[in-house]
Amino acid sequence: TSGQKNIGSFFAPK
Amino acid sequence: MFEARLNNATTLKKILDAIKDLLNEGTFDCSDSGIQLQAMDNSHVSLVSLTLRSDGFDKFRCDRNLSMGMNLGSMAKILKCANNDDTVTIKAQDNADTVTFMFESQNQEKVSDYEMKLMNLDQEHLGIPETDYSCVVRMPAMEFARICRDLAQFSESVVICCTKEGVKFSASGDVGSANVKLAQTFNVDKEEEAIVIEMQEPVVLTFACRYLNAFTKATPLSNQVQLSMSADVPLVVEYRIAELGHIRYYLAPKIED
Repeated sequence: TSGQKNIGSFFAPK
Repeated sequence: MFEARLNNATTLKKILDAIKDLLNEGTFDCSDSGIQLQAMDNSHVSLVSLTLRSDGFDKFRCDRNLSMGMNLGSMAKILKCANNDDTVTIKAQDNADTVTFMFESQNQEKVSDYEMKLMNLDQEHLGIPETDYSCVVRMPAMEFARICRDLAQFSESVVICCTKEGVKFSASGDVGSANVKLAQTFNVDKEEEAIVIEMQEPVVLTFACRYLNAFTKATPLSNQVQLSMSADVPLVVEYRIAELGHIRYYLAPKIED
């Protein structure tokens, strides 16, 4: 989807 | 030994319906506090986080922490074999490579068990911090589902604008434009019909309808849905599962061109 960031980029890996 | 029992298969069926369109598979992390599942959808745009507390089960035993990777399509096939009022028991041995679902009819005359192979899923877990959001909206889950369904006809995206007066959902496309405004309710008879807005700062955010509509598959789990929003961070769509836990979906806002 254009203009849609990967959700993983908002949270740090545990 | 892991064993978790629910006196009614309906809840588990509804939980699976709420996640299986977004996820092909998922790891159920079991501990003495309950069952958790966290997974990104196949395109890594949204995140599903499911928490089921051990005290919400009719029986719960987990001697050792256990991670069970399951194909959700296979799990759905198995749960189809349960009647809604069957008791369902999920069982696994420590270090097992299979899980067993046992269904018992109310009169105990029919007992079925289905064994499913577990999968080794290499899923990374993300740390989700507790955050204060600029706007938190609680509204009837059916109403939210209806708005998402209606507005998806007009555009791929919906704009959510939240102020202390109310929340507005907008979509515009080739056909034209659509706006749905909901005012905060006061003195409603039934709590489940209330629209409550807690606002620190107004927000205007754009989200993909496709994902919002996928999240509304959780509607049968809860009368109310909670939307938590702040600028430039993922929206949280939360459905509480009565006496058992919650399911939360996270979706990043779309960036304006």
